Amino acid sequence: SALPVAPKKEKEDVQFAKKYLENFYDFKEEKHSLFKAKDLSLMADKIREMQSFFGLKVTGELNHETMDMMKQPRCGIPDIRS
Amino acid sequence: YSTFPHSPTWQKEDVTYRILNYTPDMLQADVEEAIARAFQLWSSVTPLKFTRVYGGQADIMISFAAGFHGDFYSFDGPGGTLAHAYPPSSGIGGDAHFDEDENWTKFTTYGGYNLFLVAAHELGHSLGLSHSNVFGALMYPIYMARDTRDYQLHQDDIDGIQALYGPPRESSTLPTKPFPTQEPTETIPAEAPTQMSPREEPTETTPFKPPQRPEDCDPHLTFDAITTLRGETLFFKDSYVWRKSPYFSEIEHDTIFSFWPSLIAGFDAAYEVDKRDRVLFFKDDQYWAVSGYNIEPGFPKPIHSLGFPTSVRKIDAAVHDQNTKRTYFFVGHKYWSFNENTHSMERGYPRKIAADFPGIGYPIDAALQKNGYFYFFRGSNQYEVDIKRKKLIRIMKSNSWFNC
Repeated sequence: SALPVAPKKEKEDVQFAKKYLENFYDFKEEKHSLFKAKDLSLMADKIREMQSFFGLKVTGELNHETMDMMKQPRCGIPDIRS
Repeated sequence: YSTFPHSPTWQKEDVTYRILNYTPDMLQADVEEAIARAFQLWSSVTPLKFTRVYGGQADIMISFAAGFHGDFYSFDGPGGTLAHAYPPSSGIGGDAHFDEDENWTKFTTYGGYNLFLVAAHELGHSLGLSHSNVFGALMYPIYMARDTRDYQLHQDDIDGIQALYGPPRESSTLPTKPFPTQEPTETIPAEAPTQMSPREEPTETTPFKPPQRPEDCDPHLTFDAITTLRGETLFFKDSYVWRKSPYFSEIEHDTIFSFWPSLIAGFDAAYEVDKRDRVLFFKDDQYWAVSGYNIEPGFPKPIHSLGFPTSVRKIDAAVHDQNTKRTYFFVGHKYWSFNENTHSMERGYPRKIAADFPGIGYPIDAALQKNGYFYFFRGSNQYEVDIKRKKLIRIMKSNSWFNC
C-alpha cells in the first residue's frame, strides 16, 4: 500500500467521502431529504460497510485511517453492489 | 474473493483480446508485454487460453482513455481511480479501460503505476471476479506497489478464478509458472551487486538473484536499520522492508526499490524527524533525506557534513528523540548527540555507550524510538531502554514486533 499521506481539511473530506461511497458502496444521498439526521445515518452505515470491507476499526466515523484508505489509488469497480 | 452478481463467466476456453490503443508513457512493446504477462497469470491457473487479435471485435477490448470516455464511469484525472473493467458478456462486457491521466510504468516505481499489476487486476474483472477484501490479494481494490519480478497470484485469487473456471487441464501446454520477467538489470543501480560476493558478479548468463527475504519469525532475523515513517514502523534488511502499520495487524513486505528505486539496498541506519515529515537513510559515508516517496534534492551528502570526524567511515545506528529533538548516532562503542534544532553535534561527544546505556553492548545494528522507550537492536536481540532514566528494562527477540 502507499505510504501514509499528510492530513486534509474536514469539509473537503466529507465531500470526498460521499463521492467515494457513492462510487464504490452504493451510497445514495437523498438530495432533498428533510431529515439531515437520516442522511447522516445512512452515510454512517456505508462508512461502516467500507471499514468492515478493509478490515479497519468499524466506527461509522470518517476518522483518519478511513480517510487515508479512501485516498489510496484504486480500481474503479464498486466494492459492493445492491 | 467475490464474483459479480449471477457469476457471469466466458462460456468458452478460448478468449480473444485486442489492444485498441497505447499510452505514451511506455514503449508499445512494453505495454504489450505487460498485458500478455497479466493474461498469463490467469491462464496458468485455469483452462482458459487468451489469443490476441489485431482487428474487429474481441471478447476483451483494452484501451487507454482520460476523463469521460463513453461509458458511465468517467475517469478522474491523476490518482484516485486508475482503471476499471467489465464482467464477461457481449458488447462492453470484458472490456478493460485504463486512465490515461495516470503515469503508467513497466516496473514498480514511486509516482507511477505498474501496468502489469493493474492490468492483472482488471483482467480478473474481465474474467468474472469482483473485489476481494483479502489484504495482499491481487483482487484487493487498492493499488499496492510491490515487486513484480516474480509475481505469483495470491491463493485467494486462485481460489476465486478456479471457482469460476476450474483448474488448468493436465495436458495444458502452458507453463504453470508465469514466464520469467525480463530481469530489469538495466534499471538496478550498478551498486546493487555489492550485496553479493565477488564470485557472483552478474554476467550475461547469471541472472541477478537478490537474497531471499527471511521469514518474519525467523529466530535469527537481524536488521540493518529501523525507522518510523508517518506513524508506521519500517524494518530494513538488505533490499527488503517489513512494514508495521497501526491500521493493520498484518506485516506488509516491500522492497526499498519499490519506494525509492534510486536508493541502494543495505542501509546502515535510518531515523525520522517527525515534525518535518523527513526520514534520513545512511549508507557508508553518505546519507539521504526523503519525504514520503520524494528524495530531497542535493542528496546524498557526506556524513561528515553532520559533524563527524573523518575517522568515522560509517555509522551503525541512529535514533531520534522526539521530546528532546536530539538524534543519537552510534558508531562502534561510542555515540554522538546531534541537535536537530541547531543542526550541530553537541559538545562533550562522543561518549561511551556503556557509560550511558549500560547493559546493551555494541556495536548496535539498529535503533528505534517508540512509546517513550528506545529499542536497540543487536543481532537477533533487542534491548528496551527507558529513555528518561536510560535504564535497561528488558531484552526481547528482534522480531518481536512481528506478532511472532
